[in-house]
Amino acid sequence: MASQPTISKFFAKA
Amino acid sequence: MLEAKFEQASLFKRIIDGFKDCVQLVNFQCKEDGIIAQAVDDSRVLLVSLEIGKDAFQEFRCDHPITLGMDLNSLSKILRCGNNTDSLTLIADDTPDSLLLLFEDTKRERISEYSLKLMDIDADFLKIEELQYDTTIMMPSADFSKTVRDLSQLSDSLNILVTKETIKFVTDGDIGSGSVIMKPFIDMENPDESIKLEMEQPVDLTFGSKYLLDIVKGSALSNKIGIRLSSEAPALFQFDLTSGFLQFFLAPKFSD
Repeated sequence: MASQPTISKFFAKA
Repeated sequence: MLEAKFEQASLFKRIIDGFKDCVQLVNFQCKEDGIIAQAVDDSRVLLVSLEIGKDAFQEFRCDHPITLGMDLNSLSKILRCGNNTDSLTLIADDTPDSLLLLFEDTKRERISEYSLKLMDIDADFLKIEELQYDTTIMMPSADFSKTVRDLSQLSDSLNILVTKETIKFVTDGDIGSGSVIMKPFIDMENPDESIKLEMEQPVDLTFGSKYLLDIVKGSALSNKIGIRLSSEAPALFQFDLTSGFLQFFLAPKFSD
């Protein structure tokens, strides 16, 4: 099975 | 005061149609050089980033930065009321409660006016930095769209594998499997039909079909799609406007 990471892991709040 | 006039309402319709099915509540930030927007889908997996540069408008004026919080379902209802060839002007004051949408059919001297109530939307604005990518593909958006739609029928995941000379889309599901292989080529007569590939390193990535199906809805905006892939960062799928772009960032699935 593969897991789907959320996008907030990669982008910090501006 | 914001006054932003699209020569044809169809452009704004296509922009909104390109991402309204994956995000609903969106803050549009209007500044003197254009309009930007950013939103993340409910599952927090897909990030949409929109930039409409002032040159994409027939006329553009924004004296003070303002944020227009809109429900895209409601906006779409109003956008459907105008004809594609009408001009569309978005008008808002400096502290707006509503956005005025003015459709004008100059040939028939017909003007339609709608007001959309704005919302206070509490959403984070993420900082999107230029990322390092292993591979960049430029290809016809219609080809990418068909490939995604075809292969997504078989599985909820789709693999994109890129080697020096080949772009391979692969799916493997309960009912069977499928693959589409493309090679870069230059079409001199129709440059938009070309497939360009710049590869620093081969990639083998798995994406959720559901999200790719959302992304290909942006295809109405541009004949071409730019795809930038990395094993370390979210993939970037980009449709260019005459001035600006619609970008989708999607992280690959990771094997457990």
